[in-house]
Amino acid sequence: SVNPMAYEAQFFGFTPQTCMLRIYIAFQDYLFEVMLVVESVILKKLDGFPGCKISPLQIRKSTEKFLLFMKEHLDKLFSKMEEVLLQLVLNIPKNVLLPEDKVHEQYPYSKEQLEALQDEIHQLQKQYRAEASAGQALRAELEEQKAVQAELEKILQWFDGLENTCREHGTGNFKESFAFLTQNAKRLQDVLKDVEEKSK
Amino acid sequence: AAPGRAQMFATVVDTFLEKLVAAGSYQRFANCYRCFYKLQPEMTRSIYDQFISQLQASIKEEIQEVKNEGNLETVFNSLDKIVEEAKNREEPAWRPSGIPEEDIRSAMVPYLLKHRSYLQKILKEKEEENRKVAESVLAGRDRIAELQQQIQARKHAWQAISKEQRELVMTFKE
Amino acid sequence: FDELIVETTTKRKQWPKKILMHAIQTMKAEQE
Repeated sequence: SVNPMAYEAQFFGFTPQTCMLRIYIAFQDYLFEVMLVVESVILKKLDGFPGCKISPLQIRKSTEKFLLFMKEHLDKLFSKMEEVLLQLVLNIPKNVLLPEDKVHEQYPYSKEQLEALQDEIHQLQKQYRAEASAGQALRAELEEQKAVQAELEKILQWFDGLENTCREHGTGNFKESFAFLTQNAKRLQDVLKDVEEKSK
Repeated sequence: AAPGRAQMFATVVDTFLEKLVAAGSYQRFANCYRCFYKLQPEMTRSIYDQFISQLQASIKEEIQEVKNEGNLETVFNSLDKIVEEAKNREEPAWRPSGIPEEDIRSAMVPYLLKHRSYLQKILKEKEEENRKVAESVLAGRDRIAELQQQIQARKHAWQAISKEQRELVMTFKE
Repeated sequence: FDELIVETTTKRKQWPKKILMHAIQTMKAEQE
């Protein structure tokens, strides 16, 4: 089972194994290239010795032998190096959290907790809207009250005006003056009756 | 202090290189190219030396290239810091669950919490504001009731007058 | 496989910020 080292890839931007593979392939290529150069140099040197009995095939065999040996050691050493690098350098210890994931440490919210939080927010939004429209209704009533109070005050002023008019014309208090008039009328009636009787 | 990742990386690669060179010793090389070695020992030596220095140079160059490409020096140092910060933590840290919806959730939480406290604040302000307006509305209603009573009283007073008036007229009629 | 890992983990690194940007814009718009 391959460990994709995904968390390391999140940090490095590449998978450690691929990084190592790339280095390995490069090393291997260099080894092959250098060996080919060695072989071509030796063959060229041999051209300088026409009498010598060493054939290119022999040189090729030597090259292969040395290359094989070097390749084996390269593989062995490289897998050791890879093991160390993957464990100690290109790895993120289990207890380490990357900065971009800090939030998971601070707010380990479960699905239910988050839904509860979202419900709470919806509830607050609803409440706020209700309060806002209640506020509008209250302010509307305030406006209405101003108009009504103004009307009622106008009526009261009208009454005041009426009474002031009466007062200005000597009938301070209508009620009393009517009562006074009524009394006088009655008295007049009595006097009238009295006079009539006496005159009979 | 434990060597940092950059240091460790360099050491491990250098060790690798040392061992590789040690494995590919001159003896081994001369042994493989025995026929040529017998013919030209000095030349074999110089070819071997060039082989080794070329191989080392190529490998070092490759490592440097990988370091530059991945900006490894800086990246290793910043990883060292991150690991250092977590040194007091024992238990395994959070890891992506593989379900994006799950993992984005916690990222939302701090902002939802901020949003919630903002809503709580403005709701409180709005309630307080409405409480004040409600008070003035109630006061306004009382005021109106009072005015209506006053008007009623004035009206009744006038009505009483007109009753007196009617009586007077009756008297005169009589 | 390697590309898939790198692509997925890059999203894990970058996308929460992108998503949050939109979420924050939504909340700010609602607040306004």
